[in-house]
Amino acid sequence: MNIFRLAGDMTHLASVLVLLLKIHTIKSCAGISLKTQELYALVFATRYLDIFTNYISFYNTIMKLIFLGSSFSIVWYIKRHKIVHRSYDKDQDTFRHWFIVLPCLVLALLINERFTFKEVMWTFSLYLEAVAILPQLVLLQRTRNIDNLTGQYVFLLGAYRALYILNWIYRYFTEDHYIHWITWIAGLVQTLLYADFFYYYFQSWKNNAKLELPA
Amino acid sequence: SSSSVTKDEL
Repeated sequence: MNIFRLAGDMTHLASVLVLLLKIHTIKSCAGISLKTQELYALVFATRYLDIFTNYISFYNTIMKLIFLGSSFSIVWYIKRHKIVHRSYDKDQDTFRHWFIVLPCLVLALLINERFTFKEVMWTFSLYLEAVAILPQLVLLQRTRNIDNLTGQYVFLLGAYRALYILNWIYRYFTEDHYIHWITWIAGLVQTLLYADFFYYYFQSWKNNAKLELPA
Repeated sequence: SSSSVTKDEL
């Protein structure tokens, strides 16, 4: 494991912790898209189908369990926790799941490395992860007051993707394995979706101003 | 498996 991969995983973990902090401690999910959180739960459920059959390392198993457990508990909190649920911006969070899930499923059935159930599900999870942030970005654009934790959460998620790209570049030059088009293109698309957000995030940081995305 | 390399990632 190289430093970019570890840093990527740690920023991913930090993003989840920031979100859990907001939800669990402040008891608020204002500005957080339930749609995106549900899509992430689906991403991890379909990607880690082999969690108990394909052992890679203690680290991998623990991290998979953390991402699975946290994503489903975040969804539960927003939907079922009395106080947290009250802060959910339901009327603003209007993105339709199916517009995202169906194209990803069709694409995974058409473009995959092997046509088996597990492989298609794994590929589907890659495509889905690439676009799962869209409802969250739409909600951010509609939110007038983006609080610090929400901004940091999205920033950390974007940073995790950018670091994974550096990890692939590093691995490409240091390990002799072939090219992983599906993983790379999906990952690149995912990272590009954050470009606009990054721009305004750094602007607000530089000017010491509140983060606001233009509509 | 053809894609085992990327499957060691999260």
